[in-house]
Amino acid sequence: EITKEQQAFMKVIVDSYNRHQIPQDVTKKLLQEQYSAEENFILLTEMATSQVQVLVEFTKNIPGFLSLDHEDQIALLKGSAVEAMFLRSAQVLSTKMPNGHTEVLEERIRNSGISEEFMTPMFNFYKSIGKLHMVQEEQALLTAVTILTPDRPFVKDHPAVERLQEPMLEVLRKLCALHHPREPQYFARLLGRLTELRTLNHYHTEMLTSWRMN
Amino acid sequence: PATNLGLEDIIRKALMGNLEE
Repeated sequence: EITKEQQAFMKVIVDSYNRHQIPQDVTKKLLQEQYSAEENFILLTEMATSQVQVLVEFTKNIPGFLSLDHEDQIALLKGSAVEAMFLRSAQVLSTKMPNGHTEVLEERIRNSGISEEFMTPMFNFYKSIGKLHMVQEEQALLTAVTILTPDRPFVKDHPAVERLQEPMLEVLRKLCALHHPREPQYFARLLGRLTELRTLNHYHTEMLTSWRMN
Repeated sequence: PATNLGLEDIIRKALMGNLEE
């Protein structure tokens, strides 16, 4: 079972995950702004910027993160931002938002000039996350694990990052056993999503180039 | 690509945030 220390450690991460959300004034624009590819492009770009700021605020609260070398902090955030944001968007889209926000957001994404070949893997990822029915602690910890992935470009001190990621993986493994007793493969399935995220990350760079051209 | 530079700027500014607090 989960030790007292792990419990406290997890609480810090989950509290931070809940505290740092995209501000209301940004999300409510989803419903207000009128509807065109340009409008959707601007709105999605604004939401992405806000999501990066939220991600950094969340990451600052990950135990030990601020004790890492400053440039390594930047390299970790830069290397994982897109993946962490896709993970967060998937979680938001898979928990039914009130009065149709999910449908509106999905429609905007589908009508913002993003190429179809990128749309499919992105929405497939959202579906696969939705099917996992992750509890909040799992979502928060998986996001933290994604950010603390040592092998990102320009990260110098890999062992220091591994020392932070290791306890998180350990707690996540225990959580999965606790919340999904009849699914021994659940933890492995979660980590499988991280691989899928890396592919999405690769697509994302290509998608941005074509999106800008559109 | 320009966006990555933009991304790094947003990250640096947000990280600096704790120095102002």
